[in-house]
Amino acid sequence: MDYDLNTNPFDLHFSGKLPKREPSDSGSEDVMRKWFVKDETCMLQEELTRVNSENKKLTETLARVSEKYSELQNLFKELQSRENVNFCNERKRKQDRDEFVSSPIGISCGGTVEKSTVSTAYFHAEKSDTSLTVKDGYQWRKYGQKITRDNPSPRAYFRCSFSPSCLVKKKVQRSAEDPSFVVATYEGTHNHPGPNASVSRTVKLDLVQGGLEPVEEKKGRGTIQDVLVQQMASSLTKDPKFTAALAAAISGRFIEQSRT
Amino acid sequence: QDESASELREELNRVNSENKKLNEMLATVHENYCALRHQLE
Repeated sequence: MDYDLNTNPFDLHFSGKLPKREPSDSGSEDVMRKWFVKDETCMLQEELTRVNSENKKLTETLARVSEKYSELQNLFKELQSRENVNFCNERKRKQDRDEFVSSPIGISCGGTVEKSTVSTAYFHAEKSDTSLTVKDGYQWRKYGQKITRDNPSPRAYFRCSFSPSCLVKKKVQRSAEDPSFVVATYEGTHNHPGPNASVSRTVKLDLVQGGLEPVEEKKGRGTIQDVLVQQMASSLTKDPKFTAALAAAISGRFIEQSRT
Repeated sequence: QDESASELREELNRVNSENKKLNEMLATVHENYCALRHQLE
């Protein structure tokens, strides 16, 4: 920005520059007066020209400064909105991280990135049981718990006991639709066999037999078959209609068993 | 002649008053500009 603010709109000494009215005792007083007025008019004209030119300069400078100010203001707004977007993204990322995973799943120590797998499983649990521990064949270490708005039951967070070599995590929460079940959501795939697999009791869909009954997890089951079943169960459990139908079928089976 | 001088004085006053306003505006815009630039730095 280079402009000169040392302009002087008011020449305070201007009146002193005007010719002084001196008393005249000669007969040519009239001529003198005319001369004086003419001279004053000339000086006034000159001063007006100077002030007008200054006015023009000021107007131009003001326009230039206003333009620069406007540009700077736009830049400032742009930077501010960019900063806001960055802040929101960062907050969302942090929220997502805190939501489920405390350290990113799928990023191994070697730095390679794999797509994480997410699966869901339902476990029957007594309403009085508030421990949120489910027997799924693996050992877990609890690392957090919180309550969310959508479901008043607490949500517990676990990581595999083999962590950090195994990065699988799970969250467990009582089902909002049917409180007689707890829902476990797993992220990642174990890179080791489950030590308690023989005693696990997981509700899984046996598609081969076409039934909707709880089946015992068997030690030594083929890995591919396990993965396939997990994937099918995962995709099916995403369908709310299916979940409702499954819960109803299981409840019906329990009622039948209690009658017989 | 007297009339002409009087008109000139009037015009001079008007332009001077306008210049004063322009100077004030320029000072304000310049001040705001400096504040904003300082904030950006």
